[in-house]
Amino acid sequence: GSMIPVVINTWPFTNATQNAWNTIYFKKKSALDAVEKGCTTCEYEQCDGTVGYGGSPDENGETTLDAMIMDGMTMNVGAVAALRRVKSAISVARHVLEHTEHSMLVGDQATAFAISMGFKEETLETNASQEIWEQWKESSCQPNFWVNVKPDPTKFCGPYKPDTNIARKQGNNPKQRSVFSDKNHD
Amino acid sequence: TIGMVAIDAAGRIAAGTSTNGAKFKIAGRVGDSPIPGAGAYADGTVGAAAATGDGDVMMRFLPSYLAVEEMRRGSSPSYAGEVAIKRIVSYYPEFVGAIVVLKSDGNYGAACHGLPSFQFSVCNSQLGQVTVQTVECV
Repeated sequence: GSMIPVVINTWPFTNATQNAWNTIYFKKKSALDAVEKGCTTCEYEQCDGTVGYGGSPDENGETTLDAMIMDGMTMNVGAVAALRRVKSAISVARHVLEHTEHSMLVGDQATAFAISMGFKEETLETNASQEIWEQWKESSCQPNFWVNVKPDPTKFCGPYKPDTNIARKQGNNPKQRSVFSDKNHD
Repeated sequence: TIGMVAIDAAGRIAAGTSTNGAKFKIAGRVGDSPIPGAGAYADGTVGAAAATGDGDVMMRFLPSYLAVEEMRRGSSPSYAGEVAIKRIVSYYPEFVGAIVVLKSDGNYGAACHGLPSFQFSVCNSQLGQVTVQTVECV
């Protein structure tokens, strides 16, 4: 009935939903096409700085991308992780799905695959992402994801070495706090 | 991150994610988004789900897979999402994240934790236009 077709996405990224809806309803294309189009929209628009190039720099200031697409009819999957220097992560994932028997490619090898499939290699850093990274360094690299290392990662930047005394004392406890929010998420 | 689920006019179901991950992650870190069952999952006989939040935690619980399996047991999409979120919270009370869940008949729901509320975006013929909906977190 009128409940189908349908597209839903996390967060109020309405342009992504609209483009996915246009793909599935007006252009009569597949659910896979709609998901690819919707995610591509967010990659292009850099939704909330959490999708696509120019966001979420790592400790070295580099932006890398993760994406996955799954066909629920065949259970086929294509994914890329820590994809470097290629903007169209979900489309590269679609190529993994359609042109390989694998499920996931990672890092520089995923980049090489993307280039071989015709995708452009270019930087994912922007002035904005570099500014975010510089401010983080000026804030003594806070917050970060290190535990049981020295120097104290809650106060200082790395490089870090294992602090075996702390590890023995505290063990491997679950997280007590989260840096994740509506503007910093996977 | 964007996580998306869809059913087309032929009833085919798909799911996907795209993200640049966590700010200031250790180089090489990958979150849940590219992992089937964690960031998203789809089973044409049941439905699909897509999760968002703390990927280091979510990838340990496969919330999207769990939500789809909960629907396979007969649960509604909203309840299936709550089950998946509560499973994580039982181990990580400070967990921040959310999930959207879609059943093969077009019914859908969402659940979240650690946020004031969670907004997601949806469109079907009944709504007639893209609509942002909000759920209160568990």
